[in-house]
Amino acid sequence: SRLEETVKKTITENPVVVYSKSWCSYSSEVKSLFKRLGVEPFVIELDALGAQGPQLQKLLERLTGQHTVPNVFIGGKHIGGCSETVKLYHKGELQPLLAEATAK
Amino acid sequence: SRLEETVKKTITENPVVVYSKSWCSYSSEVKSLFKRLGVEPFVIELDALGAQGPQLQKLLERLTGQHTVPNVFIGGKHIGGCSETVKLYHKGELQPLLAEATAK
Ligand SMILES: N[C@@H](CCC(=O)N[C@@H](CS)C(=O)NCC(=O)O)C(=O)O
Ligand SMILES: N[C@@H](CCC(=O)N[C@@H](CS)C(=O)NCC(=O)O)C(=O)O
Ligand code: FES
Repeated sequence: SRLEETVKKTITENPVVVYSKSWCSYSSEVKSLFKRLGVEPFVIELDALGAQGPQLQKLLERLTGQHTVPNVFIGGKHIGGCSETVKLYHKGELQPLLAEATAK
Repeated sequence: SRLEETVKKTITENPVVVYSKSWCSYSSEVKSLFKRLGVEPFVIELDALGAQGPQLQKLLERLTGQHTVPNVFIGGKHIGGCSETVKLYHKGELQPLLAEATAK
């Protein structure tokens, strides 16, 4: 579908992508973590897309198995939500992923 | 107003009250913290109230200055959101508040 093509293009062209909701503190946390690590995430606020927001959220569920926000991709790869991202950070595995994704 | 009377009754009659949204992870965190501490919070899910939800959220903002969820009351006193509650917990100040509120 057209929306699916848009998602694939987005996660391929941007090293870090966060599907987010603007009012959501978990989404804020993951966005500010990336910024603290010196990486500007490409952010899509699902609540700013009108009717397309829920559509996109359903599509992401189909593509990733995850129906929640934030939904994080690094280097085109699905990472998970806020907890998964923070877990990788604490294990020291996030920065290598970011370095690799931003190097390309 | 009638809604205001309902809020005042709720926070007076229940030792721990959380105005919450069912899909919100910060709301889940604070609810489960109370349960881990052995206290069952009285929970109002604002998203389950139809049109009254936003009304209630505005009223709470007027009463507490806080427009976000979760909105936490202990012993009838406004505590704050998730961060404030967790901060009190880490300072060792939450349990004394809970003990006092549940003793009445
Ligand atoms: N453990 C997940 C929790 C994700 C989650 O529950 N997200 C909530 C918002 S905080 C959600 O998407 N709720 C459903 C919705 O907003 O559509 C994470 O760390 O990202
Ligand atoms: N620091 C606050 C953050 C509260 C916050 O930003 N809450 C969000 C949801 S996570 C909110 O209420 N957004 C507006 C809304 O949902 O109406 C806390 O710890 O509770
Ligand atoms: S909506 Fe509250 S943490 Fe996501």
